Amino acid sequence: MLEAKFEEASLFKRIIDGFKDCVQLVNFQCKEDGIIAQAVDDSRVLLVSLEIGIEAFQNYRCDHPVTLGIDLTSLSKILRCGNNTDNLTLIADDTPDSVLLLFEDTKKDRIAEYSLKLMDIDAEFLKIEDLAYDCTLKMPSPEFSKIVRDLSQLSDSINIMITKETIKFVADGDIGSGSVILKPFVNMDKPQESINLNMDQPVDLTFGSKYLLDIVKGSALSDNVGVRLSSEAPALFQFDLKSGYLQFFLAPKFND
Amino acid sequence: KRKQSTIEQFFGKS
Repeated sequence: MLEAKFEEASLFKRIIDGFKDCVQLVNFQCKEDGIIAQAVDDSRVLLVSLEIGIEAFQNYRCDHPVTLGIDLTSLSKILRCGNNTDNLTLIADDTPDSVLLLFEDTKKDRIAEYSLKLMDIDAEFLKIEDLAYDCTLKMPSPEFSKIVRDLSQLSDSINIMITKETIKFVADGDIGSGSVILKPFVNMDKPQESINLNMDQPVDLTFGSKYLLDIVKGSALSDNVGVRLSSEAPALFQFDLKSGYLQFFLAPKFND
Repeated sequence: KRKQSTIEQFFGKS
């Protein structure tokens, strides 16, 4: 039996909105310590990995591990039916063919109940080794989103270059080129505005703009984004939840 | 021209 209650439906909505545009069929593995999900986009370039810990829920009960195969397009339709401030409880039995979404408006004593049919989704669960990254960057997510949105207008690729004290984003396309250079800095009175950089090795990597545009949709989940770069592995873009995270692993482009 | 790599080139099946 699974019973997972969010204090506010808006949290689950924002989580799903963070990755529903790049993957559609997702297996949510519900276990006693929380919910995890993993999916790869159709082009096999972007891997999404979600973890929602128990503390993200008002209360959470999962007697036996259960996998919910969900079409995010259908789930989004149902999530639109609830109010952001409603409680939202996900309910499923141990061998479910559907999941119940219960929206409760505690003030107006209003209950809305929706049942979403589940799907059999055959997707292998990829093992994500803990990699040693060359660079780790933490910066405000709105700033990262703006840089990605601005530069992706100029080219279908965005180059990220990191040296000792400099983070450089470059786009060079048919209509022209652009570059944004950031320096690490600490904002004492607003720490989430800080830009923290830890560089073991310089990196110079190129990524597809369309994937970065999908990734920045996770910005609604967190004030800042963690970016971990390696010249040998997919880049990791991480948005932390109060308990858990939404991670995007993006395979780079290479000079062939 | 740059060649896009894929996730499977880096992460194996668990």
